[in-house]
Amino acid sequence: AAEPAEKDEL
Amino acid sequence: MNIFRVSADILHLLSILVLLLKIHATKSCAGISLKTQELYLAVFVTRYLDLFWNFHSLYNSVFKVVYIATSSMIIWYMKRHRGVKQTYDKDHDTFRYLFLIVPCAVLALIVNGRFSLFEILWTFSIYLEAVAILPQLVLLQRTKNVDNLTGNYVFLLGLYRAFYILNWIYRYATEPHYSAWIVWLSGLVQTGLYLDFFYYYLQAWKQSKKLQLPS
Repeated sequence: AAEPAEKDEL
Repeated sequence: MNIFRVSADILHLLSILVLLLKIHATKSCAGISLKTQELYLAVFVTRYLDLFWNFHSLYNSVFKVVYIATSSMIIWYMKRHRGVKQTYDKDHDTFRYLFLIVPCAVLALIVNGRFSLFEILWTFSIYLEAVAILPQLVLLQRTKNVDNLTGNYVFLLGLYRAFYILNWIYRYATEPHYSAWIVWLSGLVQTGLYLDFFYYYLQAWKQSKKLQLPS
């Protein structure tokens, strides 16, 4: 869950 | 998740499906650059490597699998399908992959968020996606062929990029720690290249309109 925000985009 | 982001992802999927279904229905891929399609597959594969260990949401995972599967199918049609591959414009689609892949790889090694294999491949995919349309633009300029297929496809791709920009603006305004410079700058470059395509698309459209006028 520590991934940067932009990694939740496709 | 916001409406701009969902719209963008759906438009992206639609652009791929429109291309795939039209190739399937007409058994023709005239005007489509195989190089661009292969670069997009490389983008998806290098970006979605985390599919197996980084579960974010079912939404993300399904889209990742569908993007990889549908772009693979387009490439399969263009390279392997007996009827479709004969319509591929090989002689004009001569853009060299390495002109895009090498600079993107070098840039990803220099400008990245963290020096790790996954991070560098992810950054590479962001840079590569920004320029992957170039072989398609070159093919278009060479053949001057903007038909419904390429037109609709690139129109939907352009809309997808525009909605991602709206998504970033929305997230920047609503999420306190949201910042993603690499993605934003690459996204702006990418959207700029699509604007270039829109320009040719509009010109071709105007010309065909003019041709229909009685003289």
